[in-house]
Amino acid sequence: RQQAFYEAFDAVDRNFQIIFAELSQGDGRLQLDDPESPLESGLNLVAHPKGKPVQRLASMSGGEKSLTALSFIFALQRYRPSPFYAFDEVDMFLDGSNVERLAKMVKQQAAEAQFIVVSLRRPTIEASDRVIGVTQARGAQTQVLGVVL
Amino acid sequence: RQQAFYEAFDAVDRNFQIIFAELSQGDGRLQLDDPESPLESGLNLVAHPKGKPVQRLASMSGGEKSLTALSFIFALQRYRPSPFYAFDEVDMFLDGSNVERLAKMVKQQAAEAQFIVVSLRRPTIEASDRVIGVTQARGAQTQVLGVVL
Amino acid sequence: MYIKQVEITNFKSFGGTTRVPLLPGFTVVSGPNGSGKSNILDALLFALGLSSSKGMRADRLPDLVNQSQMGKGQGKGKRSTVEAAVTVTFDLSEEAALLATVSAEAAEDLPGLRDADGQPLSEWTVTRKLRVTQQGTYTSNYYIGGEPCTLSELHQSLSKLRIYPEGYNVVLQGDVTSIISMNPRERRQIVDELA
Amino acid sequence: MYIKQVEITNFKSFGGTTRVPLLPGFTVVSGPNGSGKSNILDALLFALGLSSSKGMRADRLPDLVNQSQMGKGQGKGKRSTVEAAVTVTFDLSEEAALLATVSAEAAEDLPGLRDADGQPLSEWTVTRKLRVTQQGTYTSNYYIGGEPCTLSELHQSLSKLRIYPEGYNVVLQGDVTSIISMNPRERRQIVDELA
Ligand SMILES: Nc1ncnc2c1ncn2[C@@H]1O[C@H](COP(=O)(O)OP(=O)(O)OP(=O)(O)O)[C@@H](O)[C@H]1O
Ligand SMILES: Nc1ncnc2c1ncn2[C@@H]1O[C@H](COP(=O)(O)OP(=O)(O)OP(=O)(O)O)[C@@H](O)[C@H]1O
Ligand SMILES: [Mg+2]
Ligand SMILES: [Mg+2]
Repeated sequence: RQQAFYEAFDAVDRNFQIIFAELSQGDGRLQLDDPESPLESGLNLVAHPKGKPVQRLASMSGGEKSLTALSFIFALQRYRPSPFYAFDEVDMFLDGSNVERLAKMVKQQAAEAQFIVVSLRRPTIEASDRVIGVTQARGAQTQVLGVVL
Repeated sequence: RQQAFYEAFDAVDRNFQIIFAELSQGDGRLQLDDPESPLESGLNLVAHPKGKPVQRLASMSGGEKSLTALSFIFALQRYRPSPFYAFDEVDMFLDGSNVERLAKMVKQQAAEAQFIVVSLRRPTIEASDRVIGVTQARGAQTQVLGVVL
Repeated sequence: MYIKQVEITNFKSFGGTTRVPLLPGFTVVSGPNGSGKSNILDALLFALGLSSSKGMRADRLPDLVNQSQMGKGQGKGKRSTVEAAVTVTFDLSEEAALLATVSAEAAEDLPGLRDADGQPLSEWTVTRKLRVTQQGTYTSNYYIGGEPCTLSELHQSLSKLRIYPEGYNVVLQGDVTSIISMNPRERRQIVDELA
Repeated sequence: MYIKQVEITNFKSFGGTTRVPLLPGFTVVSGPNGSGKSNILDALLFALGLSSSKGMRADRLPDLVNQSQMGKGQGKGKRSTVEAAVTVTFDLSEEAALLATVSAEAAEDLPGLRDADGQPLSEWTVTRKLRVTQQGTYTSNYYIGGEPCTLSELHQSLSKLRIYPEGYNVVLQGDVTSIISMNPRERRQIVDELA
């Protein structure tokens, strides 16, 4: 069991390092509190955003934390790829250029899997292949409007 | 003591109704679980966004919840006005037209008090009197750039 | 393989039947606050049995039925049960082309993937129906290609398509914040589950 | 009355001394993630004594000193204590014009609001200094107009300017979410505190 855990951990850690570097131009890695007994240990996300000293999640800014957490989620997904992904406003904490980098990454991945992404941010909408508009019609019912891009 | 509480509660409730109607074009009010013993009771934010049945906070969408919570914060502030206010990314959950309504309200209030608002959203930046740019300089130090509007 | 359509009937803010057509690649869903964007993802989780009612922001399953339907049940002897249903249609034309070269016995197919003559279909549908009586009791049933099945049969088939309940392929509103605020042990358990 | 300037020295991501000029009306602070926007608001809370170290996202007060300063302390016998300081300057020219018409005894002035001859000043400054020794012990002092004062004296003066610690006039990143997730009793307590 410990063997299986380490195999998953090492793969997810490698993914995390690649993805974090792509999204934030810094370095990041996963760290176990107690590598001797992994099945009891805690897992920390340690990152060092561009040009800054290494930090743990707690001392980062709102946007830095969310970019780190997103990289972790994507690292897990790459370990067990799936034919479709759905994201609900994962870009809300990010500044304009981080949203663009995230949208670019999703666009690249969309060549291999289907991505359904709920977003209110302009760079994400502009990077997509198409937009489905949703609105509240009479009597509070949801109406779906197709949009051709 | 109950007297003082009711005086504050009624004033905040009146403010909440006015502000929620302005921000979301629906109706909202504060409701005590147990009006008989206010000092033990819980306080609920009940709102009925435009064209929808009355709802409690729990069943609203992310943006509706944040608009309701914001209206409550503003209702508290109006009860005890202050010479300055500082907001940190309170517009991040809102769609474009809700951000515009919020920015308009802040602009109106800014005639009477100073507002310092951290934001990444375009409608808020466009409605402001001036923008202070902040960036990370060499060696991860914060640098403040004045911007004239 | 990709999701070709989600058909939503009387589920949350969707009254009547709404079809949401989908294509492969990168699709954005956008619209005002409260218009029903997250409810489309909830419909997907509901039909594929990937989430509890709490994960769909409802206290109990019956809260998922469209409110305006609930009112109808109390009419003069009108239908006393109301029903919400979601059907997800997957496009498997790529897989079907592959399957055509292998006989039915040799391949460990997905249920509902071949027609009566054993030819591979290019579509696969999953449906979930929730019926709520006036007293508030309810039944919830899953169907693959129109045939009833259990939740664990559905999960078995989905994992052949590489869709796993703990796979993190659906990231809901607020999941990013909860990763940030969970404690290190909980974060390690996520990797544990994948192993 | 409004805040005219915040001067930040060796506090969080501000190395050296940075002056942030402010004007009345609606000012937006914008910039990339992690650039130091929230740290400006933390500097304001720090100087006016409106928040604990936890509210400024630090475990202990010494974590608020700029990291690159901490390194300097360990150098070859270099200065062994490091210092972070924030000064907030309020513009009271409107109030001063009013005060000029009243004699010093009659008015219950703010400390530091009149000069040696009793004439009203048009500026009021509040400073907080945090000194951390190499061993990690620290001292933190408040000053009004350059004169040392206690936190409760500062709060008394601030409440005359209608700035209250529980007043909700500073809404930090995440406060909106915490209002949503707190339980109804906690929400009622907020109104209680104001009463
Ligand atoms: N004592 C310190 N010394 C040096 N840097 C620090 C110190 N404390 C915090 N920081 C750094 O300040 C940065 C955070 O700044 P802040 O939270 O103000 O960002 P922000 O501009 O609000 O970003 P966001 O848009 O993501 O909210 C972090 O990268 C953090 O590491
Ligand atoms: N059973 C139901 N019947 C009718 N309406 C419902 C039901 N359940 C939820 N709703 C409504 O659906 C709306 C929420 O939709 P949803 O959460 O999908 O919004 P959203 O588009 O994601 O908004 P946001 O951008 O704010 O996240 C709410 O207004 C809620 O009241
Ligand atoms: Mg939503
Ligand atoms: Mg911030």
